[in-house]
Amino acid sequence: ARERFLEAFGQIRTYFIEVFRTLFSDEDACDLQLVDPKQPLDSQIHIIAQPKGKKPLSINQLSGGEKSLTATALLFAIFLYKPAPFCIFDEVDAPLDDNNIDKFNRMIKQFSRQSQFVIVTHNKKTMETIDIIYGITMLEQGVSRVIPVDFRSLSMSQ
Amino acid sequence: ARERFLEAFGQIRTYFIEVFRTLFSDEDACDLQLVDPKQPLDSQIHIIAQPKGKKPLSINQLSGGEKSLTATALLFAIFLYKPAPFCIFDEVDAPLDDNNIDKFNRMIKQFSRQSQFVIVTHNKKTMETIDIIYGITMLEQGVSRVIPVDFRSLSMSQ
Amino acid sequence: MKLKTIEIKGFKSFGDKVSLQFIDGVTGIVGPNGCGKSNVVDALRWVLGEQKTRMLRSEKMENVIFNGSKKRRQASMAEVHICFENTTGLLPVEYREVTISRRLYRTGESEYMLNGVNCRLRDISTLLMNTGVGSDSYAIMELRMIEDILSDKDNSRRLLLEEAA
Amino acid sequence: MKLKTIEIKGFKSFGDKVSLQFIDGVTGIVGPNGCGKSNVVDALRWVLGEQKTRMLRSEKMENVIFNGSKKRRQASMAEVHICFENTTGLLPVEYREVTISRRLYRTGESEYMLNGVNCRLRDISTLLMNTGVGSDSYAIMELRMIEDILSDKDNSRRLLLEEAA
Ligand SMILES: Nc1ncnc2c1ncn2[C@@H]1O[C@H](COP(=O)(O)OP(=O)(O)OP(=O)(O)O)[C@@H](O)[C@H]1O
Ligand SMILES: Nc1ncnc2c1ncn2[C@@H]1O[C@H](COP(=O)(O)OP(=O)(O)OP(=O)(O)O)[C@@H](O)[C@H]1O
Ligand SMILES: [Mg+2]
Ligand SMILES: [Mg+2]
Repeated sequence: ARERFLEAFGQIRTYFIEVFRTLFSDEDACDLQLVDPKQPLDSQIHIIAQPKGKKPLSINQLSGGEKSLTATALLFAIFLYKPAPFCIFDEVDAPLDDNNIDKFNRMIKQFSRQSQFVIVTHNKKTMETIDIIYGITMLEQGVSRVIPVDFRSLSMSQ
Repeated sequence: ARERFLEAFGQIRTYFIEVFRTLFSDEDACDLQLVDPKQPLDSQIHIIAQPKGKKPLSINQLSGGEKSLTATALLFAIFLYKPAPFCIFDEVDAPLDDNNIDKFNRMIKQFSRQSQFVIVTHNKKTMETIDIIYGITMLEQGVSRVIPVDFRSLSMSQ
Repeated sequence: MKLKTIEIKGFKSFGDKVSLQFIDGVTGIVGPNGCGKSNVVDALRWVLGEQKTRMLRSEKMENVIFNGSKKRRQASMAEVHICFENTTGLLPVEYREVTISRRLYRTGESEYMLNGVNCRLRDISTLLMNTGVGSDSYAIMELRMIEDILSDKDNSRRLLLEEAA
Repeated sequence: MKLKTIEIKGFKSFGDKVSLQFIDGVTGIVGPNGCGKSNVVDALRWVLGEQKTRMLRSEKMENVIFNGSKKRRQASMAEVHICFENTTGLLPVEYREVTISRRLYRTGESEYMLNGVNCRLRDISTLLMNTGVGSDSYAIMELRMIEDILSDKDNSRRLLLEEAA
């Protein structure tokens, strides 16, 4: 079990570095470490993130958006290691600036060829990445309805 | 001290209902209550919010954006009761949809005649409410600089 | 394994039955604050077996049943059906399509079904094991989960990695 | 009482001195993730006397001093000056303008000043009492504060109301 965990950990760490560099920039440093390498099955996990030449004392010193993007990179690395058939994002783009939203969405677009993505968002830029949009509304107070808003991929194939 | 607290509480409650109705709609119900009216100086404070005809079992059942707007209404009610010379908002518009951002900004615009407001935001609609914008940037990695981005109120008065 | 449709009735704000179809690629869910978007995500977690009320933003399980509005009475039951296409044979059954259903009655009774046949929650958990899909899935990402990762609350980072390992 | 200017140097990401002027009406602060917007808000809290490192998103007070970057050495001191116009005579001093300053050296030494004259932290707290401005001010609203209100963490709602009452 220890071997299996260490092997998974190593692979996830590799994906994490790759995704982090995609979302931030190629020369940015980051790492995923076991706090206690002698006890891999119990050890806490340490995240190191140094975007854009910064040297934060810990991940907590980063900004709201930078922290969010770092955590998302880790979640994504786990997803890449063991892809689930679908992946759901509920407004994870809320703390991100336009530039980061672009990078994030481009990455989703790329991976959407292998997995299905379901994205809940308020952001107009994110909506441009979406193939089919469902609008949820409450025409009658307190009762949710679904309205298909946009069938661009279907209408294009007609 | 008890009298003074009850009097402040009553007034803040009145403002809360007023602000809540401005941010949601006139016919929406809300309330601010002392959990234990016999012990006003120690009692916890209960928030009731029923936007758009909904009957949530507690404030926790509301959506992310609705909760945010309700808490903001309370903060604002306290601010109205005892106005500070300035009021600072750091990205409180992040969970809000376009419609709620409009209402929120219109309210800020109205109160900005009596108090100064400083708003940190990523949102384009919010930026339209702002009179003077400072852009913060890191031209040199890790070092923040300030660039005045827009002096529309100054340029209009020239 | 592909997500095909989800059907929701009597669950949270879905007083009337709604259904969504999922496509290959990116499906989006949009709408104003409070219209029910996160409730769709909750419905997905719930039908896949979520038992932690905290993950469903509720104090007790009964609270996921539509509790009415000004003009409507509450529902007596919540039900969600989710349909998968068993494309990769990942699901250990002979069917080409698999529908998982869950019902909760106000009386407290619970029902689970696989392709319309009554079963137990553990039959569903067993079916979904190793598919990466389950109530605890790291495939459902929301801001609260991001905060847990950042604060490493209750050693959440390690739990997340263990689940994938 | 009106906010006029803030000057920040060596505090958090402000390796070089920056200053902002505030106007009547609405002043906006924009920029990409991580550029330093919330750091401006932190600087404001700090110069008004904030002692809780948690409110400054730091583990210890020393962490608010600019700790350098790839190309720059760390600063030996953080300093912030904030200038108010005493329009309403709310501040109990004869001056028309009041400047509050705070410095922290890496050695751990702290300095506070009122209009350039060394003073103690409590002189500043006394000055600001009843103005609604202070390190604990409900006038500084951010998402974390909204979450505290919603969860009523440590009876935060009552504390907030007490501060205004
Ligand atoms: N059991 C229930 N019965 C009826 N309505 C419910 C129930 N549980 C939750 N709701 C309602 O559902 C709404 C919340 O929906 P949801 O969280 O999905 O919103 P959302 O679309 O994600 O909004 P946001 O953009 O603000 O995140 C609330 O207004 C709440 O009152
Ligand atoms: N003592 C310090 N020395 C140098 N840099 C620091 C220090 N403390 C914080 N920083 C840097 O400041 C940056 C965070 O700035 P801030 O929180 O103001 O960003 P922001 O503009 O609010 O971003 P967001 O839009 O994501 O909220 C981080 O990248 C962090 O590394
Ligand atoms: Mg939501
Ligand atoms: Mg910030």
